[in-house]
Formats: sequence, C-alpha cells, structure tokens
Amino acid sequence: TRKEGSKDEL
Amino acid sequence: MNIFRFAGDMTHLISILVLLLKIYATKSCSGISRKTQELYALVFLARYVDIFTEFISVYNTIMKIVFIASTLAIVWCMRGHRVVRRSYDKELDTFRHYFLIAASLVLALLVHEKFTFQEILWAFSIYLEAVAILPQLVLLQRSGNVDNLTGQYVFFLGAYRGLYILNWIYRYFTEPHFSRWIACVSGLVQTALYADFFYYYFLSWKNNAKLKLPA
Repeated sequence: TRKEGSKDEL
Repeated sequence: MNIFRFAGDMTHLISILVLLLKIYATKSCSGISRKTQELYALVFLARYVDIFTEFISVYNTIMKIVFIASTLAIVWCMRGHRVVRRSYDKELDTFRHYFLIAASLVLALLVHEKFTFQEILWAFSIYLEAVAILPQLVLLQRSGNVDNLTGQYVFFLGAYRGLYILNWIYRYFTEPHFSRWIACVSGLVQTALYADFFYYYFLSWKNNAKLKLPA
C-alpha cells in the first residue's frame, strides 16, 4: 500500500 | 478511483479542451483571463511536484502531464502568439492576482497536513486553485457578452470541483480513515464562488439567451 497521506487525486 | 472522481477529471479535461478549441478556432483569447491561466499553471506545478518521485498510476501521471502542458501552452499562447496575444483584454484583466498567491502561501504555511515542503506546496496549490477563477469571473462581468465557448469553459471548470466534492463524500463513507478535509473545505469554497455564474449560465440556457453577467 502507498505511504499514508499519499495524494492519489489530481 | 470512483465514478465521481473520474467524471470530475473528465470534466476538468473537457474544460481545458474547450478553452484550447476556443483559442485555436477563433485565434483569439478575448474574454479569457490570462491571470487565471497563470494561477492555474502555478497550481499544477505546485501540486504535481511529486510527478517523478511518486508513481500512483499511468492514468494519474498522464493526466498530470496533460494538465501541466496544456495550461503552460495556453499561458505561452496568450503571451507569445503574435495573433492570439493581440486579442487579450489587457485593460480588463486587472485583478491583482499576486495577492491571491501571497494569501494562499501564507495560509498554506499556517494550515497544512504536515510541515514538509511537499505538503505545504500541496496545500498552497489547493488554496490557490480555490480562488484562481476570480480574475476570470471579474473579467466576464466586465466584458459584458460572453461567447459560448468561454461560458462552457468556465462552466466545466466549476463543475469538475463539484464532482470532486461528491467523490470526497463517497470516499469518506467507503474508506476508513479517509480524510481530505483541506481539499474538501477548499473545494466547497471554490465551487461556491461559481454559484452566481452557474445561476446566470442556467438562465441563459433556459431562456436560450446569450450569457450575460450583471456588472
């Protein structure tokens, strides 16, 4: 899983 | 990815394509605020600094490149293209947008998720995007009649963030620990700024009349 708080939105 | 966010991204993409069409088809940028385009270029550059360090998905990377490249191309076109730049409403596009940049930067230094360079740039881009449309809305009020493509451009640009709000609500209820409150509050402000534009846009559509914002 991505590191927490990663911004997956544009 | 959910349908609201995908619809939001596509609406955002459509708004940029409509603007490119308007400039390309009419070889004119009358009614378009260059300052709003410059603010949006800053928004994307600040928000997508992680484009090379953090891979989310092919879709995410491609869309970031498209948004950055198209907005920079529009700014370049409005500044450098010898035909297009002549139609720029320089004397109408007078909103002091440097204040918007300064205010967003100060707010990002005060309110952010983590006090790191990347997070502060991200918060800055979120706050700046919320107010980036102001020079454009002021220009529309001053320039009286609004041509169809420009009206559609602003409409889609406003609608995309409204769809993102639905996306945040959906994610809040479907994903544990999901919290994007900075983007959500800022997105609500951003969408609210379009409220009167949406109202007059709806009226012009209902009465099949030319879009006109009261001065």
